[in-house]
Amino acid sequence: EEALVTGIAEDIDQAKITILDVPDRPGIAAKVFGELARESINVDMIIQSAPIRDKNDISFTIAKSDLEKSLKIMNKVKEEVGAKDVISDKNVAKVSVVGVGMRTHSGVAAKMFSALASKDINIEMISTSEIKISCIIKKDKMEEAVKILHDTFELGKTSYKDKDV
Amino acid sequence: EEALVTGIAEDIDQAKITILDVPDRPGIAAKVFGELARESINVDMIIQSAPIRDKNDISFTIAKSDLEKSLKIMNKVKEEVGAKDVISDKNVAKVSVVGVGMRTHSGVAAKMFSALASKDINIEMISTSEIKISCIIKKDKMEEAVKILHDTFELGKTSYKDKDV
Ligand SMILES: C[C@@H](O)[C@H](N)C(=O)O
Ligand SMILES: C[C@@H](O)[C@H](N)C(=O)O
Repeated sequence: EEALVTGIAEDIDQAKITILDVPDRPGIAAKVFGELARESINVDMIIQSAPIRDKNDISFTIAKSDLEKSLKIMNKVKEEVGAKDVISDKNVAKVSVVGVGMRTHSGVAAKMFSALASKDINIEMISTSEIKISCIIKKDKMEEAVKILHDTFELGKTSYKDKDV
Repeated sequence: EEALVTGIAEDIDQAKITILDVPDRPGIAAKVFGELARESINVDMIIQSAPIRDKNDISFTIAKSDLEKSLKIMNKVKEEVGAKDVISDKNVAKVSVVGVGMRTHSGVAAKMFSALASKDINIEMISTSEIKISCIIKKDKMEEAVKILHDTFELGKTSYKDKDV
């Protein structure tokens, strides 16, 4: 299936949290998100890359207004599971390339990442699906990111507010 | 929007690769996926969690038949960007909970992760979207994973082959 990019989405109401060096054993991810769900925290992206030496990091994003509450929860979880640290950043935003057939998307992904790199925009987190490639970048780079992505993918000037996608 | 789970998808044609400790600066992700795209490697999941001390790891999954070729490419990239290592595993598979409204999905995610933990299934990688929560697990745990997820989400016995979703 050909990949077809149909739009750029932006979400500036994002804060990221990472819990570092959790034990890589069953039940840890369940605990982290169970505690967040219990407090009705809506989680947007959940990103966990491959474990290394029996440890892993788990990152997720939430609305900025949920950062303080989420950090309280995560610091309690950190104690309970014996993680190394909890770090966060509210000066981030999510920019996404939206389309179809993005599954076989190394070409579209490479194009998106190159476009951001061409403007010296650092990519902090990456998550993909069949219909979306999302990058967490610094919030103050969002305007430039949306512009270069529109130009790169030859799209019109409007971008979706991510909530509408 | 209420989260509604409509099915379980499985993809056993998965191999994972992680390039460890790449410099956290613009252009690195572009290089990794540019090289893979140049060789027409179809990438499924791309997962990059938060950077730590100016380094990051980038993980991705591909079809098992592309593992050898991808490893050659990645080892060359590793030299070129000064990464620490490239690791891989072909004994993995991807299990996903599919639905709608998964965006505000800490509850659905917690439920999925708890279900897997209840069968002692370790979650190696996690990636989410509005319509899908995907976990990379050991391939030999897939059958058990699909069963417990069907029971947990009270779905019928059939699971989607992920290519059809
Ligand atoms: C790190 C965390 O995901 C753990 N592997 C688990 O299964 O819960
Ligand atoms: C690590 C890698 O994603 C890097 N930050 C980049 O922007 O390319």
